[in-house]
Amino acid sequence: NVAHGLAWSFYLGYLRLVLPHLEQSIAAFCATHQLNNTSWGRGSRKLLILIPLNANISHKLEDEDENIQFYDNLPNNEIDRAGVRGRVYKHSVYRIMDENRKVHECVVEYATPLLTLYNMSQESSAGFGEPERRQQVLLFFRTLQDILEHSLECRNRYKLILLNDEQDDPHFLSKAILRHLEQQE
Amino acid sequence: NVAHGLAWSFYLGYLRLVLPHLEQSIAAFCATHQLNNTSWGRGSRKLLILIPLNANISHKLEDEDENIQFYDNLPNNEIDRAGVRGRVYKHSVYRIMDENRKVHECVVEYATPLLTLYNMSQESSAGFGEPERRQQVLLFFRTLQDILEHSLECRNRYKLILLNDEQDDPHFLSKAILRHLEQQE
Ligand SMILES: Nc1nc(=O)c2ncn([C@@H]3O[C@@H]4COP(=O)(O)O[C@H]5[C@@H](O)[C@H](n6cnc7c(N)ncnc76)O[C@@H]5COP(=O)(O)O[C@@H]3[C@@H]4O)c2[nH]1
Repeated sequence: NVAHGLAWSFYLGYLRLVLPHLEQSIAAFCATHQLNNTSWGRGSRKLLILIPLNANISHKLEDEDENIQFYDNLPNNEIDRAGVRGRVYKHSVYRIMDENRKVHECVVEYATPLLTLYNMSQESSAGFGEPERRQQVLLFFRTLQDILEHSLECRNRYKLILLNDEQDDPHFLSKAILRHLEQQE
Repeated sequence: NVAHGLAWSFYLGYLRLVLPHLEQSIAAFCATHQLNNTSWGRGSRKLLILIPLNANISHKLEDEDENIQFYDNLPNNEIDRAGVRGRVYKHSVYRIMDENRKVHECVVEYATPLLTLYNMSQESSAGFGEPERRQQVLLFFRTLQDILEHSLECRNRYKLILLNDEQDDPHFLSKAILRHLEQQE
């Protein structure tokens, strides 16, 4: 079950390493970007992880929705890993505009392992196709949710956002993100 | 089968992206480090990927063998991936000393997904333990070998080095790497 291993890999090789540093990185970012602490709500100082059911991943969020703009990257986090010295881990900060034209900052990205699921479903030699892919995305989501709920290093530092298939709404993504941001504040 | 998915992930999310740029990165590195092109043999301008059967991975190769020294990193390669802008991909260059005290440069690292296999075997809730781990490492190696042999983007740009369990030889790792480097030259 590919999704099971990818969820564990995402936790053990990424989330467990980066989430403990997230709060500090955001504080450093606010200082260098002259953002008084109140303009970035406490509830949104989490890593928002987008999980689209169709595994259709975009490399730039603004390509998906005009109400989303790339702002800047958080400071780099360098870790020696498996022989690579100072491997760089970073996150991108986006600005999301709501329907009242108010702007909200947040750290958001797609769950990278879904790219592997998508690409594997396109490679005939990888052993699974498009019909199984949706099942694998759901298994990835549930396994990851379960792992993260039991993780002390990660608790309260992330939000998993399961995205249903894109509808015709051009602001589908910004609305989904805002709904989760407002839930916290 | 966790190893199957991790091998595909390693290829689709990493090797397929970085190997086509390797030759250029090494050339740029030689220019900035005043290494005339002949001091770095043609056969060793590949990414050497270490795959220890016991999945015991070190974060700094010089910790494993005194005849290995970290030299410097290749130039960064920045790619927009799944919402992370300018995600950094880099490799480390090491200097390996042979028994005649001659130094050889090479780009070498451990296969990072083995860290996931190792960590999963330690977490009781992940579903597999130490006895299955060796089998999974072998499956990872064979799956990866198979994928890479059929890959146009990667051919001749890598070398997989399967490492048997560490023996008492303190220069086990440098000798294993040198054996593969000399095979090419
Ligand atoms: N968003 C995001 N940013 C990151 O910096 C990052 N680093 C890892 N991951 C994801 O976490 C999981 C565990 O990573 P691991 O390093 O064990 O495997 C990685 C690793 O073996 C290799 N790889 C990827 N990027 C690098 C890199 N920069 N240097 C060395 N190896 C790399 O290829 C595998 C798959 O990578 P991704 O398919 O990008 O997703 C990974 C993976 O799902 C990341 N996800």
